[in-house]
Amino acid sequence: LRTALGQTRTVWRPIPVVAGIAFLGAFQLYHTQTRGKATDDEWTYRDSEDGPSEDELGRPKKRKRIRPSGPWTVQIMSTLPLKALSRIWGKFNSIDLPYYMRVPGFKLYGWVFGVNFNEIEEPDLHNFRNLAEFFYRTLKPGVRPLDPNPNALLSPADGKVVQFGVIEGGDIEQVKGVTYSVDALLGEKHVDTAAPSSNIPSNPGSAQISKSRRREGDQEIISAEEEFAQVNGISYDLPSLFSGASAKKRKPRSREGGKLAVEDVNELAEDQSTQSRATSEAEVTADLARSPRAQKSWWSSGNESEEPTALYYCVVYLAPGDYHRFHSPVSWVVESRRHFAGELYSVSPYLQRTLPGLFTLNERVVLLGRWKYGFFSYTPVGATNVGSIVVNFDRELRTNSLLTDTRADRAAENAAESGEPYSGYAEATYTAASRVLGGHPLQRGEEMGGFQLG
Amino acid sequence: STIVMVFEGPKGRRPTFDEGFMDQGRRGGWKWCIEKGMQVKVGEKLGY
Repeated sequence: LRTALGQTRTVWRPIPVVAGIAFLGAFQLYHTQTRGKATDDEWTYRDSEDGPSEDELGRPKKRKRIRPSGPWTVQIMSTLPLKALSRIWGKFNSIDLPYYMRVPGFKLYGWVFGVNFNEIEEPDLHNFRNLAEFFYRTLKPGVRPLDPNPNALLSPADGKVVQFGVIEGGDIEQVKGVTYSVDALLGEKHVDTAAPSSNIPSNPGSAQISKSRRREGDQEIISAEEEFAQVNGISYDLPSLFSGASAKKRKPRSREGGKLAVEDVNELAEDQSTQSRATSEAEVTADLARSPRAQKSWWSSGNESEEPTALYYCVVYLAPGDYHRFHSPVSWVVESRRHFAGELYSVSPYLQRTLPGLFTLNERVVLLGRWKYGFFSYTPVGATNVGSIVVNFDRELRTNSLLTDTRADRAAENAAESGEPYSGYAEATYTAASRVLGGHPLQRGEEMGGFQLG
Repeated sequence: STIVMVFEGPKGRRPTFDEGFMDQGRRGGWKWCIEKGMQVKVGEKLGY
């Protein structure tokens, strides 16, 4: 090889060189022409800017996904079936390794990505059957002590701080000054998740019932199973919200602007350990009770309290070798979650610099709630290698699922046919998880879920 | 994978005449304990 490299004469043929330049020129021309069509909502579907939304026979046109703008690496990446690749990657890593390959395989992975084997709870690496299990490992108790300051925001995961600061004008600054709006990241304000009143109701169930019935009066109600099944494939039983613990009623789902609102994932309440939930509830209640501000549930919901507040943000990036479970950074109450079934671009620091609005393109689970200073949101964003986001207290959630994607596409088409805007997410509320707090309580440092391979 | 947190926090109040404009410690408000690119572990303080 050394001889060949040194002695081979390089002859530049004009035709391939010219052809290559022409290709790059055409590619750049195409890129500059299509770049102007992208909007802030790049993960959604292209709207009527391409002309009439119906074809000559009156059928709705099939909408195209918008490709993000960016350098050629982003353009190439946008042509790849990233979600399919992510699922294949996950299935591949779920294949059990031969017993004697496990330790050297995991050691090699740990050496490449910097895994600290001394912190792993499972001392024998043979017990991890495959890389997916090793990736979702747990740590020894006590190796991650919590900061003693009760007013501190704790790190939710092992990783690197990519960005943090204060939000001004509703925009979050990404790396290198690229901004995206809070609404694009979290979804727009939803009337149903707003704070029910200025006080935490003693019986949140009754407040929810009245709101639900009011919605029935002035909204289009789609009765029962098949419509929400289009989003998650699962129908939810209304908890004991209506009249008692034994009541099992199907709740009619309301459809507002093409958005499918799922009320009350209460099966999660049955899955939770009653005692641990009671402990969390007591601690979070005590914490929230110190501040009436905690009763607000949306960042734009007025600011009538005596102490001014601002909106802050922090982005933590988890590298492949890091511990991939995430924890609650404060004591707070999760009121709802929104699942955005977007793409699965890599979230490496390079792509964060080069792809504007990356976090608003990718699949993500937005957990919305409140803490003692008011609004709090927590958004795990998936990536190509870790597309599956697990939330421990929401077993109905399915991310990086072909079924979910198909149903989200169908919901978008249905919304387009009926002339309604499609918000792009499926929502569930946790109001039935805690009757006292009107949501699912989480203690600071409590494990919330994690990222799994594929 | 990435985690994005967006939250409401105390902004701090305007200083009184007696406190002076430079005395931020008595005004309250949110304070960060991190830098960009810093490695953090679960449970470490990001701000308070």
